[in-house]
Amino acid sequence: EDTVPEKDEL
Amino acid sequence: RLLGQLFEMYQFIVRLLFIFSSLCFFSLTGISGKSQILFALVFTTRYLDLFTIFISLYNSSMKIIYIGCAYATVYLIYMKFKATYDGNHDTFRVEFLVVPVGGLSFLVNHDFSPLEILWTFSIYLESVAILPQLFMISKTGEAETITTHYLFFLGLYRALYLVNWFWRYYFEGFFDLIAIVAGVVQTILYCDFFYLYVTKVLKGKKLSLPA
Repeated sequence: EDTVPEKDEL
Repeated sequence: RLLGQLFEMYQFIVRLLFIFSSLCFFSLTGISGKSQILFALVFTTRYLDLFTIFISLYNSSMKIIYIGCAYATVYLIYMKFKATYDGNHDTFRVEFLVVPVGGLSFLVNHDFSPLEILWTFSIYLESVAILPQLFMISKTGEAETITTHYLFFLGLYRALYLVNWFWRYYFEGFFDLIAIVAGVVQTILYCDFFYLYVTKVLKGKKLSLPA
C-alpha cells in the first residue's frame, strides 16, 4: 500500500 | 463515529465501576490480569503518536485517560489486590498471541516504519487481547455479573466502530483496511460471548456455563 490512512480514531 | 466513541468511553466507565466495586468487595474474582496487561500494551503502542501528531484536545486527553486506566487496572490486579486475583485460572499463554501478532505486524502494515509497525501491532493485538479473559471464563465456567457487563461494552465499542467505518467509507471515501479487518475479527471473537450475555446476563442470571 502506498498511503498511510490518517490516525484520527482512538 | 461519535456513538462509537461514546461507547468506548462507556466501556472505560464500566471498567472504572468494576474497579471501584472491586475496591468495595476487595475482590477481583473472574478478571483476567493477562488480558489487562495486553490492553495496557495495546494502548501504549498505539498512542505513541501523542508525541508526533495533534488531532484535538479530546483525542489527546482520551489517549492519556486510556493509557492511565489500563496501567491503573494492571496495578490494582497485580499489586493492590493481588490476594483476590485468581491467577491459578488465568493460564492462557500470552506468548502465543504476542509473537504471531508481532510477526504479522512486520509483514502486513501500511508503512515499514517503527511507529507504524507499533500501531499495526496494537491494532492486531487488540483484536485478540480478550482471549485470555474468555479462556478464563470457559475454564472457571462462570463470571461475575460486573465482569460480563465490562466485557460486553468492551466488545460493543469495536462492533460500533464497524458502523462508523462503513459510514466513513460511504460518505468520506475513507477506509483503513488493517483497522477494519482487525475490528471484524475482534467482533467475531465476541459473538459467542454476546450470545451468552443476551440470553443469560440480561435475564438476570449470573453467567455460568454448563460443565
